[in-house]
Amino acid sequence: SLRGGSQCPACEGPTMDLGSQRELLLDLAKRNILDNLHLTQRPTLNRPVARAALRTALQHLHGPPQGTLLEDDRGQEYEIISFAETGLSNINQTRLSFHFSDRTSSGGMEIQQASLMFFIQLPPNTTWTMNMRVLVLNPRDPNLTLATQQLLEMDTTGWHQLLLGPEAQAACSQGHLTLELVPEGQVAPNSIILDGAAHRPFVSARVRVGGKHRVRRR
Amino acid sequence: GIDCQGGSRMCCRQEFFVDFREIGWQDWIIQPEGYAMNFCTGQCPLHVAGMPGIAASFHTAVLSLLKANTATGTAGGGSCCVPTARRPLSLLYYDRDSNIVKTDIPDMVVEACGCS
Repeated sequence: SLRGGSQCPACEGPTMDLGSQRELLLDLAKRNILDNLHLTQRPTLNRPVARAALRTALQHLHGPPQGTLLEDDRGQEYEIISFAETGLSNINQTRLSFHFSDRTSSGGMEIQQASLMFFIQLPPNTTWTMNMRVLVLNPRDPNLTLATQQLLEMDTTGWHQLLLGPEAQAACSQGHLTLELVPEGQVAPNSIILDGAAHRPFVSARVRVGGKHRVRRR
Repeated sequence: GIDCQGGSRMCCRQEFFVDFREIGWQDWIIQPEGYAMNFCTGQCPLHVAGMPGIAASFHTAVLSLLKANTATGTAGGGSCCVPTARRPLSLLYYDRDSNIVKTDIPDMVVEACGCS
């Protein structure tokens, strides 16, 4: 920007020594990145992720859709991978929790798509049915309430992907998603791999910040 | 746009790379290893104002001369060495919940500079 409409700061030339200039530029670069990520400070990592889990999860990240351009009036897009925390699991059910930070103080977070990835270990020639319930936290109720449920049929060992519906997307937007997996019929315990370094379940979500409530000025 | 070299004082792009290891950010930013921020610096004489870069053809040279002539006598000028092309920075990082986030931050890397 111009100072007082006359002097351009970029045209002044270096007015400080190289060391100070470098420090200033590094500070600018840091602030630029943090501001654009809607962070006030760099995150502190409390729960490190195993490299194998990271590698597996990254294979499921996608780039922006082909042929689309970043537009100034479009909210910034993110893809988020959230690894599950397990709780209240027993042979009859497995509960998975996911936490999503709100990425902005205004405008909200719009989940455009979310899917659960989980690894199933099945004996050969076996078909397994599983009921998946999506539970959400209700602000007025300390207990989780059932939002939706789906019946899944699986016949192979490996990663399975499940697209999550609007109820689960809304729960992600509010910062906390809980899923309950309930196996049905004869099935070996520990068929759902929960804690292996490379097989930790995760939710992959495509998020847009500030896009939902944007008003375009014409 | 022109990249800054030697003692050039005209508007140019100065390369500036921030190594995330150097600032201790390599633990939460997975990729890339650094940020090629770059910035614009240098003078913008009146005859190159409005030129994205320096006059490089017959037509732009004529236009520059016209500008210089018509601008004679106007004080201040107000032309500034600014980014004329920028591109996004793709980041893959851990957020405070240890989730992995991938995003493209628009307009982060200065690719070319010119006089406004």
